[in-house]
Amino acid sequence: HAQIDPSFIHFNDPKWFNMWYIHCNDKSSHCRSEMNIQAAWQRGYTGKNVVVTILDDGIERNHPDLAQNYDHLASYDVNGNDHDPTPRYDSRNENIHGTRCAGEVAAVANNSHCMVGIAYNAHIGGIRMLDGDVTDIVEAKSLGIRPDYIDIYSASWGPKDDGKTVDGPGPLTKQAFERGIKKGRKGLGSIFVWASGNGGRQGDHCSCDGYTSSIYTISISSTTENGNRPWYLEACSSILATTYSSGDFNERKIVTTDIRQRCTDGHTGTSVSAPIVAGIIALALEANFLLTWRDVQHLLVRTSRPVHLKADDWRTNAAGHRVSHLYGFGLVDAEAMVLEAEKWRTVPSQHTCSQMPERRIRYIHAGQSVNSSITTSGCSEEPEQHVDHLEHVVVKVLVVHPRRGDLEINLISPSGMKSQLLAKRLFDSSNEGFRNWEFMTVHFWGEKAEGTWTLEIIDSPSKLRNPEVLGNLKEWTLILHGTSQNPYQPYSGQHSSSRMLEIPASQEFQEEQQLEAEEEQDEYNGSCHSECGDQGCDGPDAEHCLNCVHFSLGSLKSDRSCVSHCPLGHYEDMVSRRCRRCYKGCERCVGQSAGDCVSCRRGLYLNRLNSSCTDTCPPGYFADENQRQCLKCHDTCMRCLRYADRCTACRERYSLAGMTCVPQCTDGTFFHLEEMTCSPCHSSCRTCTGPGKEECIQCAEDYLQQEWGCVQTCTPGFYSGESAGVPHKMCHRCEENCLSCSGPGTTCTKCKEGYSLVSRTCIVNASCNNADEVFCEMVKSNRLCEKKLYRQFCCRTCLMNG
Amino acid sequence: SVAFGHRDVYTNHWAVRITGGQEQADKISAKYGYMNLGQIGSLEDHYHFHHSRIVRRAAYALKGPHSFIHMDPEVDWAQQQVVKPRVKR
Repeated sequence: HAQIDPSFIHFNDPKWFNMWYIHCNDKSSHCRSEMNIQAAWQRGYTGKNVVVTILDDGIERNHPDLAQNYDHLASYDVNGNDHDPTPRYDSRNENIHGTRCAGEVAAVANNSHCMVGIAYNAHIGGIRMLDGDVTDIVEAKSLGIRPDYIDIYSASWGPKDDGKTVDGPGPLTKQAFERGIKKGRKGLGSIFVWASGNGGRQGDHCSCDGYTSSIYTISISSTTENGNRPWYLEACSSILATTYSSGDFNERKIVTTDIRQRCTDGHTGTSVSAPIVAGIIALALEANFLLTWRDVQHLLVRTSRPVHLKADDWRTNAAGHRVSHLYGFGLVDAEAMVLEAEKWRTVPSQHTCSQMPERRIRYIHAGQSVNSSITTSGCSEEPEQHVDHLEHVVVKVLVVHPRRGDLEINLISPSGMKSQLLAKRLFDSSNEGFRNWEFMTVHFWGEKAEGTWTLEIIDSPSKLRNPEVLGNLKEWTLILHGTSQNPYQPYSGQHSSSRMLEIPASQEFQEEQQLEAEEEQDEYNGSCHSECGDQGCDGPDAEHCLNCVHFSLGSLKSDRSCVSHCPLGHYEDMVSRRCRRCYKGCERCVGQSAGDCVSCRRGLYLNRLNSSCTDTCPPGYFADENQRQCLKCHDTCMRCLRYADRCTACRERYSLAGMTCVPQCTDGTFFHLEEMTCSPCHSSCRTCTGPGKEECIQCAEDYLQQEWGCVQTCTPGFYSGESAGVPHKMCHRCEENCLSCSGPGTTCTKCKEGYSLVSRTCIVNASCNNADEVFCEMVKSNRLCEKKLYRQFCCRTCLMNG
Repeated sequence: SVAFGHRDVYTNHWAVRITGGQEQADKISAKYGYMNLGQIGSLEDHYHFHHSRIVRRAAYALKGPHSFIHMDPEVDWAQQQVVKPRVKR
């Protein structure tokens, strides 16, 4: 429970005080707001230069609380096949969803409008793709829009949550996901955030949603203000983390932008949570642009925690992570995310190890369970497949069963941790079974892969069934994803509170110098150690010397010893012939002071400007792991990360292109990466990304944009017109089969070969055999020819016949 | 909204995989009466074809001359698109 927050930020957005999930400053009541978003802002992270897009039913780009952050390059209208994702307005306000999601991510701060987005300085776009027939093509196109420009795709939709559907991405969308994580963000991987299912009331289970159970998407759940389970929440093993959302009537709600330039607290469900996480990930990307898609998932696992989220099934897995089927690893922590992100080391490459038990018939009897086990080495014999430290675990099953909803499926790891892959679904009476359906769990994250895994299928009939019709586990495959090495380096922050690297000196030197010899009381007459000087010794070891040939190490309190060379962390004082300690953090030095360091201990870097060891290099320098020094960034970089030419901020007159600072080329030119100069665009482009005519960003004066190029006049089949959201004229496609038209709709003036112009539309030249007078009268009286669907039939024949 | 309950609703859009670039895809689309609407997002060699003579929505995958595209040796893969019922959460 929060006290009054002395560092409270004040914004003038009218609903700022209602945003309980970002700050707590209500003096009259208890308040828990533990996503720590404000704390992340106070560390300087607001989503600057990060691009997020909302895949939904559109975005009101001219909403006063979105316009400033709206990015047309992060937007597209897949339903309408144009560049304007403005939602379709109607009396039922069907298309409010995308605008509501967008506001949560990036509503502008302190502009006297509505509220404040989580990443209020991020770029926000929208891909209108739900307002029409959604097909595999539509989804794949949407997920593949500008993957090198858009960082985060947020989706708050999915298959029906009716408790009986099993559906997921089609082959194209699966490829789009794989391509996105491999090639998006110039190889770092696109980030896909997904809202988990909302079918709690229908007893749905989100493992039957192939989008949220994909390893490429970050599946997000919701909790209410008081940590209660919302009525709409589904449980499943693929949920990674949770945010606050609207809940019961007596709990506070989330506020966001609404269409028609309004503000609303009516946004609810897991649709609230996915955009919040998209915003938080934007803050993390601002802290570290080099995070890969897997780094982001690791960050969420490491920083999310249960806090006050209520669930009966919180368990601690063998890696020490607490996890629940309702909330994943728990409530997101924005501050912890950015702090971990700052110092994050990219995790090792992903390995995948698959194993299948030997095929045999395993009947599932009603009221009983079936167990099948596999013992795996984690593919240790194949270096490229070896998995030791787990990330996602996928089980692909082929199960035949008369009533699918009666099944419960569990997976037990070698450590004994059990994850429920599927719960019973009361409304699912399908007899289709699971045909190579992939169930995914994150519950074993960090555990060891090696050992015996057990799949358990329990059949609990909910209605009378024919007992002779048995279910059958035909085959199953265990797919382990993870790494062969520990993904976390020793100095990575284990928790947000341990973000500063401190090396307690006493502890450090105790580990290095364990000199616990007992003082010899008795006189010794044997031979001395070779390091002993001319005064002899009291015993045979170097600790027994009365003086030293070379150097003395230690003191009376820590047991002195004679050494030929001083160990790391010490320097050789030639005057007193003693090993003296370097300054804290130094590995090698020439003196005791902070400026006498020559090299630093692991985890620190030598700043040559003042010869001191530091964990943070000064501006213009980066921490080089190999040399353990602060090295200068490339001249054009103001800041860089890990390499001199991996820029994260540029000097004046340069701009960031990916990770390179390139000169800001004037209009009409683009920066040629190979020649490292500004080269001219094609004459048809005003601005461009390359020399070709298909590489225009904006068209030159007197040119029109057609498809992906610029033309002086529109080619046959296109007409010239304005387009909302685009600063220049565009060529729009005429109606189909039309070669020349004057505008949208039926304005054709010339048709393709094989078509005739009738009433300014193109109709195929075929004739209808049965177009008699009665038929044509029916066509005419019902004005069927005005309907596009019927034009291709008999309109030409009827019209030609008068 | 989908008018046919749980049954698939077939559209007049196809996804095809054709190597040989845009020209080859245009040639094949014209051969069977389709219009090539271009590459599908970032998926190389995958194209979006539309057939205006096929009814926009149908409860069955209607057969006709257009169906021969599936057998064309230049076409690696083709799939008629079905409407996927999707809900906003």
